Amino acid sequence: QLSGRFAEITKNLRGLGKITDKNISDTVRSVRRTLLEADVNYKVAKKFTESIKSKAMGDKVLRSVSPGQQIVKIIYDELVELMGGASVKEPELKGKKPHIVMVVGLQGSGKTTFVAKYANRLMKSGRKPLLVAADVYRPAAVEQLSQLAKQIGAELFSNKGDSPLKISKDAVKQAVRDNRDVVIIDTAGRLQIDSAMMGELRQIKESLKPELILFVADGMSGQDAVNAASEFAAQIDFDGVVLTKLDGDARGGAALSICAATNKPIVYASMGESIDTLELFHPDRMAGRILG
Amino acid sequence: ITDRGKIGEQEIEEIEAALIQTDMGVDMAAEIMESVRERMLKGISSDEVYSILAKEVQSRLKVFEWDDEIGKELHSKPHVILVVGVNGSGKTTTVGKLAAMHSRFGRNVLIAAADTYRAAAAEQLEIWSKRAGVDIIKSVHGAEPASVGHDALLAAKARGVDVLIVDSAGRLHTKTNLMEELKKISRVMEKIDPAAPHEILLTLDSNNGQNALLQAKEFGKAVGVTGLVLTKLDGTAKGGIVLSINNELDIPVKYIGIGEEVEDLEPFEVEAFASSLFY
Ligand SMILES: Nc1nc2c(ncn2[C@@H]2O[C@H](COP(=O)(O)OP(=O)(O)OP(=O)(O)O)[C@@H](O)[C@H]2O)c(=O)[nH]1
Ligand SMILES: Nc1nc2c(ncn2[C@@H]2O[C@H](COP(=O)(O)OP(=O)(O)OP(=O)(O)O)[C@@H](O)[C@H]2O)c(=O)[nH]1
Ligand SMILES: [Mg+2]
Ligand SMILES: [Mg+2]
Repeated sequence: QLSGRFAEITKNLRGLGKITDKNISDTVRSVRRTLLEADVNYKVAKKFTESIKSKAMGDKVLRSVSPGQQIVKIIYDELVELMGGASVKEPELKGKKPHIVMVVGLQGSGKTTFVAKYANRLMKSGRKPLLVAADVYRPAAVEQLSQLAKQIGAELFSNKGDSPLKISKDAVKQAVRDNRDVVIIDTAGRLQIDSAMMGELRQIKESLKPELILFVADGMSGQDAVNAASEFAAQIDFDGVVLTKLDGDARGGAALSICAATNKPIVYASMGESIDTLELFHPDRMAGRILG
Repeated sequence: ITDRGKIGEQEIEEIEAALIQTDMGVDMAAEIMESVRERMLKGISSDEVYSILAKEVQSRLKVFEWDDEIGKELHSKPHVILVVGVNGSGKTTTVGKLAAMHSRFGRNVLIAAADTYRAAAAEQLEIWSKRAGVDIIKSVHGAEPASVGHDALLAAKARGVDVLIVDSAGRLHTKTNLMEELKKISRVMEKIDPAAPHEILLTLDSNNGQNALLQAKEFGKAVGVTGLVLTKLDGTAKGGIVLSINNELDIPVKYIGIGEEVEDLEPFEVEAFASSLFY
């Protein structure tokens, strides 16, 4: 029974004098198990461990003074690299004003809450955002964003009875009139297999050409995370990902799955329900969490 | 796999991969493969692969006799259902759907908005009460959730209501203070009726991975969960984690959420679920 605990894997590896085919494949199997238990998608975990295996067989490791240590470093570094690398970058809004930001994702992932947190963050750096309640489907969605907007002292644009497309267009016109420099559009949660709803998002995108589209994903997501992320990427081509509910004990393997499947960066990590719990995403912290 | 004819080690690995991708967990997938590999390697047809796996899955799921449960005479008046779960898992929507379901059985239903924390939680549930055609008890934003549960149970008794369904705020099981708050909601109702809440349903988002097992364990430890509602099964996530949950805990899946409309709640059926894992 190979251990899925990275601490145990690294303990065994660090003690290694010589690297053999057997201990590399044992290590690789342990790492794959660790990743799967952490909710990394099967195909992503398989590809990752195959790449680790070939690197572990490489020259650098075989000639290293402590090959076990070298393999541990390869595993950790590879994870960090796949999730965006060591340097953390916040997406800059530098296009033509008003900057249009669109927030999308599956039902219940945390979009509406994120919109308020993001707006609050922008306001702290002097921006004047206009929040747009473009979810006309969920009961009291507009009311929810309205209450959050009041909480942070931000302006809200909504219009009962209009389509999400019209609401978004009218909101941008109002932002221009009122000198709001950022427009943040909260959209309804939707399934990536719902062609009508995905079409609605494409329409808004084509009409308004948002500067930034963020895909909000639940940090507790399992094997299926790659499916929604890939489909949203293919149809909407978002710019970055927000991973939410990371204040719990989910290992967060979805982070690796989504990055590997879409090649998009995770830009923010939501660490709680309150407004002040939005952070920049740190690949190195996530790597440690996934490895357990 | 099924149209390759013969099952070899390669196919065994692919089948195990498919099982893992349902979120049932590495150990559960290995356990199932262990009990089927000999039969498979001996040479079986493609239909047999499917039926062997389906049977393995079915044998690991607890059956929920919906007709007995929903159709039976309710022992207490009111029969109290408390709905709990992590943030965004579908509690409020499920409360609305359950209210409509019980109403269709001719029962008099009351729902309670005990989520006094999240923005517009009560407003959201109020719209569901209209859709389901039932009354709602709510309080002010920031009120003590246990007091809403308390007042709702007293109101339900006074009005001779058959079923009281209590919605609670989303909470991560790792937050001790929030789990204490949940225990209090249950305790306070227990003081009025020692058998209440008669049902404690935990909503699990099918998109969640292994964390759903931890959720079931922790909510189970805190307030005792009598049934699971696997929500958002209309998406592409499979919800296979319920095999691990049934394996380790004695909590049956009672309902599945298959959409955002009031009628999108169905009783859990083991055979249908098992076959859905492989499509
Ligand atoms: N613990 C925790 N809860 C969160 C976080 N982000 C959002 N939530 C909660 O998750 C639940 C769902 O959040 P919403 O913002 O309504 O999600 P949504 O994506 O807008 O949902 P839909 O519009 O229905 O698709 C709420 O209870 C939020 O308070 C987070 O980072 N941590
Ligand atoms: N597709 C689909 N969406 C669902 C289902 N159940 C709930 N939802 C959606 O998921 C989102 C969250 O549902 P809620 O009922 O607000 O979830 P909740 O657990 O009450 O959320 P909090 O109270 O914020 O913790 C909403 O957009 C719902 O419409 C389901 O079975 N299928
Ligand atoms: Mg929302
Ligand atoms: Mg709710």
